[in-house]
Amino acid sequence: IFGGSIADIASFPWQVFFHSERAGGALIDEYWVLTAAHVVERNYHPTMYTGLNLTKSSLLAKTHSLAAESVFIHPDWQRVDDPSMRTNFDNDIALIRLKQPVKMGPAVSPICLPGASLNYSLSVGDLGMISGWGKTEKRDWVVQLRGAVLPVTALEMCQGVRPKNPKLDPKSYIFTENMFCAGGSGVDSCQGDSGGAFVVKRLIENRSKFYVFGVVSWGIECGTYGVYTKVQNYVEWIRRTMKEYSTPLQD
Amino acid sequence: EPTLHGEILSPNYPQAYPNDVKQTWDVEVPEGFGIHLYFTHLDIELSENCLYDSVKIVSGGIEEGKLCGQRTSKNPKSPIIEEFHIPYNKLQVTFTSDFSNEERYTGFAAYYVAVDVNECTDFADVPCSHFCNNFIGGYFCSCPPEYFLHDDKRNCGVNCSGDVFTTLIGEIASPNYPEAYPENSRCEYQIQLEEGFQVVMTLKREDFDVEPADSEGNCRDSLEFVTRRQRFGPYCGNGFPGPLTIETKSNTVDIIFQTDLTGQNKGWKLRYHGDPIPCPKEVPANTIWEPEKPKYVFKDVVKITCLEGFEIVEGGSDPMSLYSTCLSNGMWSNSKARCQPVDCGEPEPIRNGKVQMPAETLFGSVFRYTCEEPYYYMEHEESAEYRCSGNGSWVNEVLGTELPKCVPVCGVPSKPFTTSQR
Repeated sequence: IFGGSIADIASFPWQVFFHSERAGGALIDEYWVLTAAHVVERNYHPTMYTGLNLTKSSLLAKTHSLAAESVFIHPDWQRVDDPSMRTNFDNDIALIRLKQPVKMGPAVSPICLPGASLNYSLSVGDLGMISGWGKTEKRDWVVQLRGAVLPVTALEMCQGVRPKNPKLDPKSYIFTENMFCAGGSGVDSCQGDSGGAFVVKRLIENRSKFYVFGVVSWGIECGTYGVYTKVQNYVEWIRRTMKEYSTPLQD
Repeated sequence: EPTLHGEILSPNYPQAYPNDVKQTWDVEVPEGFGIHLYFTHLDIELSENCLYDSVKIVSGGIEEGKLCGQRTSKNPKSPIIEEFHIPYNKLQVTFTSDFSNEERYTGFAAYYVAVDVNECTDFADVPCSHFCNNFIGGYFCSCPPEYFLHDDKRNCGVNCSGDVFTTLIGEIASPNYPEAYPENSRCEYQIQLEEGFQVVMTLKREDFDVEPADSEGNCRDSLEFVTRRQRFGPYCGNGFPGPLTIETKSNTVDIIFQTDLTGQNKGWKLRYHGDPIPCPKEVPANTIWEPEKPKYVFKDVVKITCLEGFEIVEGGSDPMSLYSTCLSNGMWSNSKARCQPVDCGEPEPIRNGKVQMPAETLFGSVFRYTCEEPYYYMEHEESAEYRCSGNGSWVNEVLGTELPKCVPVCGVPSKPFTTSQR
């Protein structure tokens, strides 16, 4: 997280830590974790943890991990031979069904999925929150969870980012309606935060809750603007998949 | 040895008999014969009532005759001057003379012969109840057709016993009814119905005519009904003296009709039918009986159904209903079955929630599930309350028997994220 600060997991109880191939995810149900497709496309058996503030190896060894029963990558996600050369992150979203349900508590609870009504529309300027153990201005990754608040911006802001690496051609990256852009003022997500949730607080039916509007997907340069998968476009797929695989799969 | 005939002569006959003589002859002929005693000569001093000299004939202690004087035959063709017919086989002849004879009397000459007695007519008592047949030396009795001679060889009776009536309805009458019933008989009938029926007999007063009781109130002829537990009668008289309808409370009844030697009455006639034994109508609590009847009797079958919320204990496969049959002993089958409140048992636990345990778990009891707040909430708000239903399940108005779900509360961190970022 660029431009963020140390956070308590109780402030982001949906945050899931992916140990191998350090990344993030969001708990959306007792059995389900939402993440980015590029996080799991090469790892169908990720080891995950919830309720953690610190990701020290000594702590992880004592903590009960979450085991994935199955991984559902969005069917429209384009697979590539060399992920490091990927420029198309369209449909960067995936679901993981856990073998065992997660017990909820002050440090572990799911994030809400947005609905289809106008109440859930996302506009430029809306403030969201991100969290993760990914790269910061000073470190490639951090032990203590960090969080940040950042606004939704126009997609052009992400398109206009110029990479420091001259070999990167920003025009080669694909932007679609399944993405939105957020960030600015040095607040951004970065490597290691992928799959984490971009959440927005909404007052709906007199109840103020956080909803997952985005999944940390990609960006041209950390600390500028980041691209997030627009979860609203996938809510139907998410709910259908969760319903279809609501009972444990047979071996 | 008894002889068939003999001669009796006064002392010194045909000479004058001596004074002061008393001589006795015991005459005996074979049994079954009477004695014909006749005198062919009689010359004995005459006195008033033969007080001085006489010849006396006694049979069975009874003086049959006492003779004196001179007699001659009045029938020129017969020498007999006096004769006696004694219907018994023994007699005693006694000749007596006193001291005062001055004249010469020659005494008597008498003869006796055994003669057949007609036992059928010669005695005052009737020896046979029906037909009497005399023969030399005895008699025998005989009976009309369909009668038999009793062991006493004198009385006739009829074979009227042994009939067993098994049909549910019937009529029974005395022999020959309405003609006179046979005397000296004992008729035993039996009504034997299937268990579960009681014999009910009806008699009309006019259908009953049995020789009335004697002065002491004892029936000479009698009709009697006997069951294992009770005795009805004996009845006699003209017109039935008992109740016109007799409920015997038994499926078997012995009918005994006894007659003596006398009487010429027409007898009796009765009707009977089998009345199914009733079973008590005791509808246990919380049950419905089908069909509903004011009275239930043997072989009736009822379907006993428990009211909603109750189930049968000690019943068959169906916990809600069973069939009960009115038995022959007046009891119901499955009589121990009772409808008791359904017990739903302890509620099942749910994940991430708790059961507020009910005080009891019987039909109609209510309890609530709660979720572990604030991290879980009930998926359906109205699904917390469950009621014990009639089929033994805990039922919620919305979910039915399905258990409620406690689902995680989403999007509510327990701690707000604060940042110094501007």
